[in-house]
Amino acid sequence: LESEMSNPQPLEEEKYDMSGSRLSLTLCVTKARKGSEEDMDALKRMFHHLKFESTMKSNPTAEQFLEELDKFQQTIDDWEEPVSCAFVVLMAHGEEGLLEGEDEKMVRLEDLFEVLNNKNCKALRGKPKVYIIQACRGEHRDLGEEMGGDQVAMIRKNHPQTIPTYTDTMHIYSTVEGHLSY
Amino acid sequence: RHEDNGSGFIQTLTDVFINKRGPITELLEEVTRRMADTEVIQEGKPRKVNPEVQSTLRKQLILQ
Repeated sequence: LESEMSNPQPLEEEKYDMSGSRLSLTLCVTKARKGSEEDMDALKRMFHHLKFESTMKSNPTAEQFLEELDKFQQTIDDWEEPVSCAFVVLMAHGEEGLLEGEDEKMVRLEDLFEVLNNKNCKALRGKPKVYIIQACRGEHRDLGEEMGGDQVAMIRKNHPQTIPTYTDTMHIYSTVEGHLSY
Repeated sequence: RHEDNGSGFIQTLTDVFINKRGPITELLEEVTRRMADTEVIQEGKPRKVNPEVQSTLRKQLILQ
């Protein structure tokens, strides 16, 4: 231990196996969201370039957000070949933890994230799941601050034998908690 | 969102994911860096906006 402390070892760089299928689902409310069609076009190009089987749906209601996620989960679990990775892109007006459907009703992001976790989607168990959320998360406006020092925190984890329900997921929000997204 | 060009976040993310190669965490650092360097004008006033990433990935995710 003493020698490790004085001689830090490089981290092991283990990678996810990406040789199987890649699937993506994009749900976008375009109503009263000018410019969102351009975002869908950009995502279509990206998923094509990255060799994803891409599904896109415009203007889902709050309930349809959940229905489409459920359908996507079923598609992944029924996929004939091994699935390596799934992306879900959600674009709508929003508040912290909520997305607004085309019908102006709200859906909880947590309920959407549940659908593909390690408990509910067997084919994606231990496989990377990436959520990209383009939506407001509150009303705050960031005016910016002068540049300051950086703080770095490192946490080292053990490697458990069983898989937790909520691993292998990445949430990428367009803005930080409580803030507007332009 | 820009009415003709879409949102800064999605447009930056797709540009980085198509044109850069590396672990997704590093690609997202590039997205955050580019957005942090950008000023958005809203109601005539400059604003800042940057993405937030929450991850429970256990390995490197490399898309290309």
